[in-house]
Amino acid sequence: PTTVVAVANQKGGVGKTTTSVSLAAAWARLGKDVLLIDLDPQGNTTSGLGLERASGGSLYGPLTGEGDLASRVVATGRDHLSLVPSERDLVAAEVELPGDDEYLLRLRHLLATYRESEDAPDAVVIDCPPSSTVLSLNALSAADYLLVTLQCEYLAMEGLGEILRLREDLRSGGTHPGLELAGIVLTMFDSRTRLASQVVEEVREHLGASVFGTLIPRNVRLTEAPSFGQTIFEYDRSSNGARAYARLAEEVGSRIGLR
Amino acid sequence: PTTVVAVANQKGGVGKTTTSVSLAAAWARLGKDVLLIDLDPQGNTTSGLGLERASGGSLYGPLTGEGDLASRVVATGRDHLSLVPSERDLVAAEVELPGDDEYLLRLRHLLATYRESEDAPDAVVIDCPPSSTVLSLNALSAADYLLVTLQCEYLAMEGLGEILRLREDLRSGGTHPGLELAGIVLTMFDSRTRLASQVVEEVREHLGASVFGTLIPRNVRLTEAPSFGQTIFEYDRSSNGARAYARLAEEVGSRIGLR
Ligand SMILES: Nc1ncnc2c1ncn2[C@@H]1O[C@H](COP(=O)(O)OP(=O)(O)OP(=O)(O)O)[C@@H](O)[C@H]1O
Ligand SMILES: Nc1ncnc2c1ncn2[C@@H]1O[C@H](COP(=O)(O)OP(=O)(O)OP(=O)(O)O)[C@@H](O)[C@H]1O
Ligand SMILES: [Mg+2]
Ligand SMILES: [Mg+2]
Repeated sequence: PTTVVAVANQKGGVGKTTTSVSLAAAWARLGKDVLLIDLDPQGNTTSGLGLERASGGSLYGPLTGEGDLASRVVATGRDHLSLVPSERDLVAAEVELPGDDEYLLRLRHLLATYRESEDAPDAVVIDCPPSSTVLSLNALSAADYLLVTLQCEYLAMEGLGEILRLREDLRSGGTHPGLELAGIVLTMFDSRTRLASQVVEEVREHLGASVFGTLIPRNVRLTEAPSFGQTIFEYDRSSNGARAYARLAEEVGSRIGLR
Repeated sequence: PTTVVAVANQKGGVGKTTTSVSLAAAWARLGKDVLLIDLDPQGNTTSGLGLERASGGSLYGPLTGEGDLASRVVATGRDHLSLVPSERDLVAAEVELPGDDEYLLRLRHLLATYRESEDAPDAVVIDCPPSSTVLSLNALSAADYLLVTLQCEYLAMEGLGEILRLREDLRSGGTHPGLELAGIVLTMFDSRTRLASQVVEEVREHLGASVFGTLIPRNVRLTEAPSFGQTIFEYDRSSNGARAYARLAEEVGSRIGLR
């Protein structure tokens, strides 16, 4: 069976891409077959792996009725890790998709077919853009699990209620009653600032077990790795960032049954 | 006359809100009348000033044909600084506006009326969401100047070409031939990391005079201020963040003729 995880949060710059790439790479290193989907027109997941955004290469076509998901899957040069890249045109889906009454389910239908095929992976990780519009809603409607990344800063806390309410709306509104919350990943934790510790304390107090135990520290190696088109494990396997994401991959993996 | 500045970048978490609020507050402290428009459904500008997102209080109504801009302007409790707050429904404009052929010009028309009125301010600052869809395009189509904030990190560099190309498309495509680039603000500069200095060097090399001389340092006081609903000048006037933004306000003010 294939488990689909959407990494989402409408707040910008909170580690969605870094977490999507690092989790997918960690699971691939453990021998799981993983497909990464770059659903953000910015294409940071695509470039972070050292690959190009290519016109016609993204899910833009399949989402608007041309072609299927399998035809967009490309190799990344890493064992067990494949990618559906982004492209600039993807942003057009935001205005072109609304219209028929199933426009939020396009990605779910594309994935349903793909999951049946022989090449279906163990996990699909979807990197979402910083918004709660058509592309992100498609990802949430297609996912088995929502993973929220939360920067340990005040402004990021504000947005947390938003993404959790969005999940609730999709569930109670009937679009996707089965959307589970995998959990909340606290990232860019800077132990030198008082505010970061306060955010961690407050989020753990309010959300308890939904918050993963693994804290991702602020670690400059994580910002450097994508400039070389490398994952954190390729760039600096002994860094604090790599160790934390390796631990997180174990924790998330067991919570979503990927063991 | 009123000068309208849109603070935009589809890359998330790069200091758009922090810069919008800090610039507007700095100009208000210099005695300029400034209107801040929170065009991001997240509402971080609104909450960063200690105000509430209120249903019916945002530009959602005026953008979809109900009411005018002036009716949405509220006081912030600071001299010379007023606000059009955000609300959650604002996100609906992303799917509801497309349709007629002038949907990108809705905000420009609303501002055209407001600029003629007696209460027209010296400057309008628009905080944009992290996307290049309908709301941000409306802001760019309405602005005299685009101000791009750029985080001194690799992934942020990737997106810089995107927002500059978007401006070019609006100009050459005829939607807004008069959209000037005020410049690029380099923010969250951390002098301890090699990458940050490389980013600054590379951006200055490629874009020369479009890059403001003032660098905004990474400064934890800037992340703390919004948690108290205060501007950086209210929270800690002597901080590195406040000093840098005061300098930036002078620099941007003279470039856009706000002196
Ligand atoms: N733990 C970390 N320590 C230090 N820097 C980090 C960490 N995680 C991410 N970053 C950096 O912070 C910036 C934002 O991270 P990232 O791009 O992954 O966030 P995002 O949520 O995907 O952003 P967007 O909303 O634009 O899609 C990037 O420059 C990234 O390299
Ligand atoms: N110079 C700075 N030093 C340290 N932290 C900063 C600085 N500027 C902004 N921040 C913090 O970084 C985070 C992102 O900044 P901000 O929210 O202003 O970015 P944004 O581009 O408006 O994000 P979004 O794309 O979600 O709208 C916030 O938590 C903010 O407090
Ligand atoms: Mg991202
Ligand atoms: Mg913002």
